Amino acid sequence: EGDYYERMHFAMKAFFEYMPIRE
Amino acid sequence: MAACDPKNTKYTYNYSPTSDAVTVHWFIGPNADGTKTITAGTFVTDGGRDWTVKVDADYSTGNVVAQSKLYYGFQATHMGISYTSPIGHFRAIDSKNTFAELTYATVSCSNWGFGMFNAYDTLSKIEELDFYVHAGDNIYEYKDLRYPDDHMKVRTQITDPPHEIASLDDYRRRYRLYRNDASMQALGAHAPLISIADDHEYTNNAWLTGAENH
Repeated sequence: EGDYYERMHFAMKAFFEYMPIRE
Repeated sequence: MAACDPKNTKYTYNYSPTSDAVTVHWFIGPNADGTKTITAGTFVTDGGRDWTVKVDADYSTGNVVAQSKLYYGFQATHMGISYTSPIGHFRAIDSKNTFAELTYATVSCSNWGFGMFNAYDTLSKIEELDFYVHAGDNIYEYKDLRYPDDHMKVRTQITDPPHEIASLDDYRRRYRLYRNDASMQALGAHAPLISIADDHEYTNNAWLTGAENH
């Protein structure tokens, strides 16, 4: 299932890639 | 295509080309065909960002009339083939913030397997919609047939990826699945999105050191 914090990191990276939020 | 995070003179948007094109041309203009532009430019993207494009486009120098409709689109060429995006639009806000009122919608808890994405389609037909807020749970992380189960799932396509998402590639694949929904694309092209992450964007009911399933 992967390390929890690593998973959160991946999830937020994908969120910022796909969600239209000013970087 | 998605459109979003509006500011009074700026508009940030993103778009995922279907190929591994590296240079994407974008425009904002007063008409949908892109023949007249207020501002335009290029953005270089690659697999390191899953070929997404983010542009912070400043249209403040374009003498734009407040509340007028502006159009935007993208074009990329890869291996000799030209790809053109659907055209999106939004309403301009001038630097004096002269809007007397704004009309927005709030949505949340968008579980692809449960369907009801027709709510996005309905909102995409509301002409006066200025933007919409997604209050969280833009995607769900579960494996196929976990939630919804086979009795509740309304889609025949297998959830992609079929397992619970945990790696960067998994999350990207899940976003792609959601963003392939025609109703979601229609709303994305119709109005800006202000998006908020809740828990299902990574895992259910997370707390300081873990989560419900972890």
